[in-house]
Amino acid sequence: PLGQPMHDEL
Amino acid sequence: MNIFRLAGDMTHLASVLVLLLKIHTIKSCAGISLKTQELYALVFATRYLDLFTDYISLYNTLMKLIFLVSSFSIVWYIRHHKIVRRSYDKDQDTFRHYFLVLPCFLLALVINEKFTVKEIMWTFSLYLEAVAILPQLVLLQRTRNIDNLTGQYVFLLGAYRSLYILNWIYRYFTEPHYVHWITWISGLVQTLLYADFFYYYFQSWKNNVKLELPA
Repeated sequence: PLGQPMHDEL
Repeated sequence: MNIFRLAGDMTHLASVLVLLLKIHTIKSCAGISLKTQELYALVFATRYLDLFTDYISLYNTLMKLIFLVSSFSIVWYIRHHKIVRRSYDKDQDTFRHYFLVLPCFLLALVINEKFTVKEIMWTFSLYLEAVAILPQLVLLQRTRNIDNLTGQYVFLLGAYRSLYILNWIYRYFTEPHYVHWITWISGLVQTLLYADFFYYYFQSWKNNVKLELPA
């Protein structure tokens, strides 16, 4: 989804 | 967030704290590769570019700050602290780590999920992290007596990525559309690089003998 950052992991 | 990823982040945090503890308390970086530390600082600097643009969670932002500050302070300690720098063995830490940076960057230009600056820098940081431990592993094979803290540091650093692999498997089965081949393959390569270290680390722990890597 656009806007949602591609990566949520550290 | 799942237990594997939380355990992975905590193990990663522990590895950084063990290293800071060693350097800060006994004022020594004997056996530590400055080159690996410099590569890690570069990994975090290129991976956390979205620190101020994308807010994911307080945890995410806090951990990014901790990893950034700790990795750069470790590099500063080894390079500039008047006592610590004396214990840095630059004649042994000779891995030409700059030869790792360019191939990783070129690979990130070619193989990435999206051709944007942020995504290419993020992919570069993944490839670089996979090989960042090499100078440290080479140094360990050269320095005969590996002290406990250094051994624990490398072990925790390898263990965190192994836990991340379990996290990726878990997310693959629980989250639809969660597919990140680039992350998975580079994470697997990174973990495999630790395989022989893990073997000797486990042997030394089982036989209760000092950790020694074959030359």
